[in-house]
Amino acid sequence: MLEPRLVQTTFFKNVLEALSDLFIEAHFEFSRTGLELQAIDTSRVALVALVLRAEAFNHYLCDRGLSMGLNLADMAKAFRCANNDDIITIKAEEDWTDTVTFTFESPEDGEILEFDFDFVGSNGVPLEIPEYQESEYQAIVRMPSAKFMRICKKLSSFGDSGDRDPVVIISVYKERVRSFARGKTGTSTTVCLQTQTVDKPKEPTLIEMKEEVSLIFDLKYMNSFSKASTLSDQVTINLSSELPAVFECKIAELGYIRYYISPRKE
Amino acid sequence: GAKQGSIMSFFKKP
Repeated sequence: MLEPRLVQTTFFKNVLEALSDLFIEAHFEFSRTGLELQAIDTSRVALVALVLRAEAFNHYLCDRGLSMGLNLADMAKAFRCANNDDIITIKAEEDWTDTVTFTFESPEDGEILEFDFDFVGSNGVPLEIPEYQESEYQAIVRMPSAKFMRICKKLSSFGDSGDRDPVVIISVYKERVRSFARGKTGTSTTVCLQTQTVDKPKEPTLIEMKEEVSLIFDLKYMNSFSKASTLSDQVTINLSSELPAVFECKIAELGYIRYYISPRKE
Repeated sequence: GAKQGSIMSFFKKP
């Protein structure tokens, strides 16, 4: 029997809430070194990769590898029933049946909650993702995640363009990043300049530009990532017209969540 | 605009 135990219920609640809008199924892999999750959206434009090393958990035990495809919406629903301080135990039988059991144990209430999830397909993941070098990107933008969330919210104001999915154009030029969305009844633009002020030294917006770049993204991907970005203080956006764009938030040196989005030039 | 390709074309199956 394989039996990882962990206590990051709140963290997983937030991850599942952020991902389950866009990604239906995910591939989970628990190993001695930690958890790796990958999911791809149904239009196969975006891939999310979550890596969380074992040290990121208060308590993590996993003697042997355990990997499976699971439905994210079902998991989000199950996690909504759990308390934030529950201990989670994940069990799968050695003879490899096609279900996994998540047990939520509340030490305070003396309550145990058990969910069995059937394995599902995982839509083509996991994939081998190369580590791209920063120098391969035309521009890299770093900003506080709160600022990124504000921008996404503003872009959504005119985001509903009717029959087509609303899109956002992100352009980097002259040390500034411009985000533009066109809706049915108007447009919304935000321009961010590089900032590194003395009063907020920990919250700079940094723009590294090798050359100008302009890319189009469906607003839904930006909105989903902005939800996931609550897990970190800062976001990094790597832009290239030849490589997948990467929206990344690091989780306190113990892992990361990355959205890879297929490039679409303006 | 240019057609958006599948994200899978950038990554290999392990």
